[in-house]
Amino acid sequence: PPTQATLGKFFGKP
Amino acid sequence: MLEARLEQADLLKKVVDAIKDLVQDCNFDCNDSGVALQAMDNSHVALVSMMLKAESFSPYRCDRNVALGVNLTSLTKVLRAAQNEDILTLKAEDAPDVLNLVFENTDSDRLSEYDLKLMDIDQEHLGIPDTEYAATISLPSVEFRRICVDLMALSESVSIETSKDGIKFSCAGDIGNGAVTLRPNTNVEKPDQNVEIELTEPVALTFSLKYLVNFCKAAGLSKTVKLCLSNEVPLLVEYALAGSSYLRFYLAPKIGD
Repeated sequence: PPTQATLGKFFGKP
Repeated sequence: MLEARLEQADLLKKVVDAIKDLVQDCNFDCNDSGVALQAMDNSHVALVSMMLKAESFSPYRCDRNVALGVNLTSLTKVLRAAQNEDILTLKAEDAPDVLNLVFENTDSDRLSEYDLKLMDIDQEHLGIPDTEYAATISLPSVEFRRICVDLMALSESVSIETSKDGIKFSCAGDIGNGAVTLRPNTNVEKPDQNVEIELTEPVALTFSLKYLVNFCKAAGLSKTVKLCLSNEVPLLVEYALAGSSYLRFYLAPKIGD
């Protein structure tokens, strides 16, 4: 089954 | 100092109610453009981004940038004391220990004042890139809530597929499968009922329904909700508020098979 990604993978530190 | 007056306490009550199960302690960042909040849930899968623009308040005054560290459970207890139609004023000093909340009912000349203790919150802020989404869907917020709640009865996850013909929500679970397809639809007399789809390329993504159902607690804030999707990026769920204010939720997708 697909696994849950976290937002850190897409959104960087400002 | 900060002084921000809302015509109706209802707005803040609903916003806090919509996010308090997702995030617990968060900073209300106040500056001259308004009151902003950005916070992730504990598992770093979902993010809340709220902006209450200065125009949503009347009057609005914020002399110096101030972060109000608030426990939302505590804020909920205080806001319970406000009637929906009360005028609500938020006040804080420049380096505050407390947030002062005043609820006024002009009809009955009642004035309630509460001080909520603030906390130091070292919050991790993420930079959210400006994204040109491949698909933007606008639909009635109660419709979106119904679909998410219905599908969650069958499965933990929902696949969302968009094409120019429509948006399809589908799930597969132990007891069986389910799918709901919405086609673009314009109702001149009831524009709130419209389903609008803007698409530059088809999108297919999978998300956890638990989070989507949680976001749908904001349905009372706006009759319509906007879903913005691109392949392999987080979903944006936006509830537009009066005065170009907004409540946005981001949800990381489930990836791989």
